[in-house]
Amino acid sequence: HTKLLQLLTTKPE
Amino acid sequence: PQLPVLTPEALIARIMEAEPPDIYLMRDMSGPMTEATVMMSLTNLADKELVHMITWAKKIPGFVDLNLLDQVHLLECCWLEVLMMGLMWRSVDHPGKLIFSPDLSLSREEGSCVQGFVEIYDMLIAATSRVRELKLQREEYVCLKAMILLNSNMCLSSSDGGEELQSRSRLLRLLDAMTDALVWAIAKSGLSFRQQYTRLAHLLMLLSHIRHVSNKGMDHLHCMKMKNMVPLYDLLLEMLDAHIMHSS
Repeated sequence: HTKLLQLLTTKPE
Repeated sequence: PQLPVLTPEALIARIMEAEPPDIYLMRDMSGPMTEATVMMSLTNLADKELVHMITWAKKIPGFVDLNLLDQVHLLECCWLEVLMMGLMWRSVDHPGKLIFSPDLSLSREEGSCVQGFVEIYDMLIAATSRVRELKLQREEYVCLKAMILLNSNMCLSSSDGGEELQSRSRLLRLLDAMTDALVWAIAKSGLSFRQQYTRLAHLLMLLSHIRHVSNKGMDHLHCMKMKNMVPLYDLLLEMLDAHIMHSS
């Protein structure tokens, strides 16, 4: 689940 | 760390702010509708919505305090239910139609060009009619959608180390807070106590229908993928594969 993890862990701008 | 304690009113205000914007398909739908074009449109839209869904989940107070693996599992389990709940909400004022996005609505006839889709279409129409009968309020809707996310998987992190247990108890507290918020929203309607708990039961019973339609939809999408009817990519493919893996 790379994309999901990536979206979950990026800080909101 | 303790979760910040929010009043039901404040919690609802926060999840109202978390609501995703209207998402448009932005494709020319003037050509003939075929199985392939309808499936392409639906999956394209779902892929866009999924990105917004993750942003939405992160804005639900307490969600990002769960451990990361639990966050992943919850989203993998609930994503189609959340999409369907949103679809029902958008379609509530359009009897007999499903409003997938402001620029994509499908009649039953248009849906019927996709093999196996009519059964799911009819279930979605029936569930939407129930939402209409119940005159679901926006505050109740946002609570139910958050509950779908938080209640999507009871068997989270398999090992029972300290961190996992803590995350699980946090999740249960979040669900309690969401229940309080839903009860508060129902109480605003000025119903009698008896009518209030009947309504609470009716609203929660909707969720089991949504779970059922979502499972049907997941099987259908999996089937479409296997037949190479529609090319799946990115997030949608990942979420579908994860769901199939969990359920097998």
